[in-house]
Amino acid sequence: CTESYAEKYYNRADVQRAFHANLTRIPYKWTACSDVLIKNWRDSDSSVLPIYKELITAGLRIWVFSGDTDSVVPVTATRFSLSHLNLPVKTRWYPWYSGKQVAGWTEEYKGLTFATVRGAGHEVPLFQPKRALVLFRSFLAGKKLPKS
Amino acid sequence: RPSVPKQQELDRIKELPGQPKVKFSQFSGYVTVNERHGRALFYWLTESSSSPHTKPLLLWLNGGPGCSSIAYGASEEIGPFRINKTASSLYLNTFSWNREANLLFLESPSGVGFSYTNTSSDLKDTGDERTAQENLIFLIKWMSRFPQYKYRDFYIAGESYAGHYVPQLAKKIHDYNKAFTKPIINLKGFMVGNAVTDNHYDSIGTVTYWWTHAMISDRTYKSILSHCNFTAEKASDQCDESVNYAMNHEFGNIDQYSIYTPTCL
Repeated sequence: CTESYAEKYYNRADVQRAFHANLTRIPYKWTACSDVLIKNWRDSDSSVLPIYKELITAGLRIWVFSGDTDSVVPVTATRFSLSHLNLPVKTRWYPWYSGKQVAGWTEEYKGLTFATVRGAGHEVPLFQPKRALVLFRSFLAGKKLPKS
Repeated sequence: RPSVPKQQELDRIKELPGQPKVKFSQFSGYVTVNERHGRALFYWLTESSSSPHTKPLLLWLNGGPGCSSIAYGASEEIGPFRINKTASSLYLNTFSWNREANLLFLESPSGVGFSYTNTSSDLKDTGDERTAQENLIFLIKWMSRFPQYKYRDFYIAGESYAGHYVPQLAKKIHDYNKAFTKPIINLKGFMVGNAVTDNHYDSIGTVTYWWTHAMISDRTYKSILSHCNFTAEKASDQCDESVNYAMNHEFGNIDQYSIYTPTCL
């Protein structure tokens, strides 16, 4: 329901003033998502896997995570897609921990780290904020997710 | 204190209505990404709560396409503030990612949230390519306004359809940087969650999830797999029928974005 709170807050005139936003008086209300854009989206790559291949070769740090209770872009979708990169496994599948509980599972490939987040839906940091922060810390540090 | 560009100071947020006292700085404003059409992107920077000068910069994008980074990324997910039920005040998020990094939320493309265009037809022909290109233009111009972030370790993150935006922008930056020995956008990596990656494989994996999580029957599972060609531009009528049956008769009244969470009434 938090989306509806945002719809109210960001349409307040005093909030927009504080943000220096909407100075040109946009002729429609602020919305969390634009129906017009989604209906008229012009070009969309059918796959971004070729970009992954190029950027892995370039040596960028790439992490992919998946909240395991999302059914819109679910964990099996991501795993199935990533499997077609055919990356060699660097660190084999293991459960990672946060607060003495299994926070998900992870596998490190050569050039890409994949991690699931247990109990999280589509918006992982909303549903599992502590686990998401642990994930982010590990990503920034370039370190493995905690094994205990 | 080092001198900062004037525009940066004009963008400083003194305080948001209903905001608790905080020790970090915030800035927000517009960056024009296309003069001719009058397209401008809105950003909100929430600096790190401790030693922002030493922390990396993270750009967060939401998906949709057409969804707001400040609605989802900032206010629901990784940002320092949450909005209360009556939208009268804000409260702090204990697990905000600005403990670890300076967070840059970007409303992208124009037409999302506070970002706008002066050419209304732009709203009907936006797509991946323009989004990536204008996000790159935004970054280059934004760094002129915030030079303290030039050469700083830089990461991009996002979720859902940002599974397109994030790697596409990373590639644009990577290509742009090839012309410089020491590029100002010091891209180190990216991270995406529940991200749209490949139409064909994502679709098969999604139907498999529905079946393995007992959201659909064996019969519907088999029907979808036999009638849907996920590489086709347009789904067949039989495919649509099978998927619609699953959604209308088998899923139940659930939140598809979090299947064990009560739906919002």
